[in-house]
Amino acid sequence: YALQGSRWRVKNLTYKISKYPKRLKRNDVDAEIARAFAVWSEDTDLTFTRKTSGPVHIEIKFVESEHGDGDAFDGQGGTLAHAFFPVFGGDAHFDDAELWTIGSPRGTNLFQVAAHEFGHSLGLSHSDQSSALMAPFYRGFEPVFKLDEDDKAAIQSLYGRKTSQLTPTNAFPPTTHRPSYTPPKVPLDDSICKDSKIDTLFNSPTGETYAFKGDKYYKLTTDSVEDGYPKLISKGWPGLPGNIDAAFTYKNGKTYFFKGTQYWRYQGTQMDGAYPKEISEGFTGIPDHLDAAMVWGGNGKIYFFKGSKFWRFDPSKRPPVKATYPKPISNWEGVPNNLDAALRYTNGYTYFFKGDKYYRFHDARFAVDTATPAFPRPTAHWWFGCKNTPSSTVGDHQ
Amino acid sequence: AAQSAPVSSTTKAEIYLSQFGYLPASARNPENSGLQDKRTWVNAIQEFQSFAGLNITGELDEETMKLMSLPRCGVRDRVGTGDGRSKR
Repeated sequence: YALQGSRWRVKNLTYKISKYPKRLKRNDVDAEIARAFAVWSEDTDLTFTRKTSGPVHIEIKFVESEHGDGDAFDGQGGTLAHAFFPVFGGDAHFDDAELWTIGSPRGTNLFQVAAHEFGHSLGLSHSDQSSALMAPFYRGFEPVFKLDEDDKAAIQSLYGRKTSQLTPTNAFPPTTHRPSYTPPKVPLDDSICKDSKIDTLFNSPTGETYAFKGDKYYKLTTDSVEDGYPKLISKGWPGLPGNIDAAFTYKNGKTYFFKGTQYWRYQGTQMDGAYPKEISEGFTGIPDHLDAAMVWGGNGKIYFFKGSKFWRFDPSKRPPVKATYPKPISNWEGVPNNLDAALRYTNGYTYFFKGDKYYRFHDARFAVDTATPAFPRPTAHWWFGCKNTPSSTVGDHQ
Repeated sequence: AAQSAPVSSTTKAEIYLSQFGYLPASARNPENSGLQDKRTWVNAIQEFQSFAGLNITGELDEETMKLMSLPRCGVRDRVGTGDGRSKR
């Protein structure tokens, strides 16, 4: 990575969009811009609050050709956007001759370009790591976005690692007088090691993995729970209740949560409209009181599980659930009925969770994977990094 | 919308390299016939090729011009040289 040499002296930054793109809906742009800023909050204490008027740190504009800063845009293609480093004001300009899109391989993805430009607004220069967000070239639409270690190291070298409790960015009304409160610390407890049955597991759009249990959630690392967890679900996803039945993140970057007869849609950690809605309204053909849900890596479709049955939901089809469903879960060879959770993990494997155990599924063989130690394995050991818990269930008579 | 022209000539490459900090800003003005000495020109191309992960030939080859035509961010790759990006 490379740093320009300046940074903001404060970490709670404000921004406003003073000129919107002509082809997108304003609230969609607001959500994408917030999501792009949130990329830089994940690993630092930076917070970003949107204002609709008055002085802000970062002003955002969608403009064409010459637009007053002496650096004219060049029409579709070529230069997509540019931004000023903090010492030069931090503003970000986007070429509105581009076909800006959201969650689609068409055109130019607004979220990815905006997250890159805000890296400049925060003091990052271009990186020569082609996998880094701060590489100068647009790489095309990436449905599952994950900040590269190079980018994390860069932003943390300017603003330090994340220390605060999760303070969702843009969670406050758009004023600069934020209530001086810190969310109640939920004491880290190791109860998850004593009782590792979970309500659901899902990946965030930025590739983080979260486990929900009751009114708390755990952010997982590659082999355990991140320091400082569990935290309250209501703090991480304002407006979302506890005791969630199922959750998944779809390729549109939105995360769907299910409980009882209702569901919620989130863009990152912000509710994405007026929720909850009835499952029957948004997911016709899918039952209530689900056990588990996931997007299967084998075909990118959404699968719902309840009792001994499963349903396949394809939003691009009419009807989204074929009449041949539900089908028996026994089709997934070796996977038990009455699941707690299902997850397509960032390593590409599909996992099923039930009670204190989990199963790794071999998508090609369409059967539970064979490995040593065999599946099912204890969740506590392998997912939550619990010490003095067995790493295998061999000899377990349940 | 107008399409930005791909980099297909030495002149366009010179403007590109100057725009993104590999050549002095003067090269960006197509009106003046600012001469570049050979060494500066080759260095600039090598720097860009190294940054972009291309084979470092110092030649303005097809691979290099293809990469120069990709959509990208307008901020300079090499900052701190020349006028930087300043709000006047």
